[in-house]
Amino acid sequence: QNVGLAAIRRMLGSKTSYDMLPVSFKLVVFDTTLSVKRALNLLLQHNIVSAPLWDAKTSKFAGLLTTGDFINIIKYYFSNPDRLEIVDTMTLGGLEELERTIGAPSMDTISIHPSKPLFDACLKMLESRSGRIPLIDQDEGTNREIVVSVLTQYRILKFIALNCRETHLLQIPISELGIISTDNIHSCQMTTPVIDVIDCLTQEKLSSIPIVDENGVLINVYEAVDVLGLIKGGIYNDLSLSVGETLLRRSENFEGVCTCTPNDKLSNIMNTVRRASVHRFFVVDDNYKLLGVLSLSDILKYLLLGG
Amino acid sequence: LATSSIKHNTLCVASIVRYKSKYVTQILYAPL
Amino acid sequence: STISILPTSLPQIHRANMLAQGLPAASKISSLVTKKSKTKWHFGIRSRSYPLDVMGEIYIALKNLGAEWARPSEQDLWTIRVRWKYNMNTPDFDQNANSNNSNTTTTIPDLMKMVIQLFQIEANNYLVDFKFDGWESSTGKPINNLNMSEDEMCTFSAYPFLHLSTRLIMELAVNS
Repeated sequence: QNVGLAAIRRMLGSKTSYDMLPVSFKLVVFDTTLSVKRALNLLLQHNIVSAPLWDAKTSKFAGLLTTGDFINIIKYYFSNPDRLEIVDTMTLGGLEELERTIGAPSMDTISIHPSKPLFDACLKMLESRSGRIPLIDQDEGTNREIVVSVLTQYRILKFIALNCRETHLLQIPISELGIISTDNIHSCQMTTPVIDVIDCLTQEKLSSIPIVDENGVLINVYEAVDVLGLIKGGIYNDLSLSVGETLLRRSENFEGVCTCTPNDKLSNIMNTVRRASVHRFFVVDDNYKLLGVLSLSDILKYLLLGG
Repeated sequence: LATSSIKHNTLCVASIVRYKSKYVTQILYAPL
Repeated sequence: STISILPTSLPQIHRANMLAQGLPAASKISSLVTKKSKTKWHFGIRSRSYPLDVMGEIYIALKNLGAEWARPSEQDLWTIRVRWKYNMNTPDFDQNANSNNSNTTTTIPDLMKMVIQLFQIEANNYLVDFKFDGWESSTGKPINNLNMSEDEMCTFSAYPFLHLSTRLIMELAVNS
């Protein structure tokens, strides 16, 4: 296990974030004067959940648009039901004001230079709430900022899983690593009103809430990205909607919730990260009774600092 | 400069920039 | 490995379970279909107007935006060399670019240059191409990018260029 961890850390220390970038890639950026509604449609069109914002007035980047911003909009709407038009009229530049109005934590301002070691980018990213960090360089001639790309925990773990053979050495069961979140797991039932679930997401700073039945058996999961579908469908104005009903908005090609058991090892977990687009693991027993949650952040933190 | 048709009153412009030895297609969306 | 996908979380099964409970929403709320419409890209912007009209519209738009341009040579009426002031606060165009306002200690070049050129694609089908053409400083100081390494030279931010292009395209769209 330690040999595996040391090899992974060596790799993360020897590579830069720039090394992780594909040879050719695109970066979608929104001007802060764009409407929230238009930005939502463009995120869905490009199949992305986040984008850097560009403020032409200051000729600078104005942070990242993330699902947290859309959750803020829903929360604002729920406390101001008469302001239904807010999604249509608000611009991305107004999100900061909205955060202050509802007392939400302000946008992440963390960033890192693309030439810094990947290990440093991972450590900084663990501080961010959104699990992502923009790579920012400076235009040598004009000192203007350039957002080169945005690094995410998911892409880093996939990069490790694809490029570090030593992940197969991580053979200790995850239940012995102390990385599974097991105490006071926030869960809900299929009939729970979606507003209560969204409240829980923001209060507990979570990115997903497991849905269990009366015996604690895991049935489904409500994820922060599901909020995009809620707003897109314009059905967020139905305050009484249950979380089960809002999950009907999910796209048909949703790949399902990934579960594992306490005996699974990180070698298998990383194998799954390599092959599939998985964003968290729910730890269950043989009867799918929920035991805990293993997030990408938990895994990354262990690979960087654990053992 | 690359452009795509104006839809929903939104302009979309892009340019491919070399960043060191990689290529970034920077796409900017702005309201018309 | 006992890693697997939770069957009840698959959309089809979730919908079947909701229907089985007789919930009316299950038949009303449809799943989100996001058409991944492939963005169709063009170089520059296209026009079917008469070439001289296109050039006229571009000059009017540049003038409205306060830009300045080099006098075109007789040999090349279809290329416009533009320069406009782009400072940190508002990217407005330089009304008096030649003024040697020496009090501005801009080490940051604030005059962006662009080349706008009209191309004929086929009969009655023209393309206006926008090309970034570097920066200058309104103080007239040479830009010290000579000692930049090859890599440094290419770490330039395209966003001011993209932003001013959108302003010009908006002006042309609004005028036309």
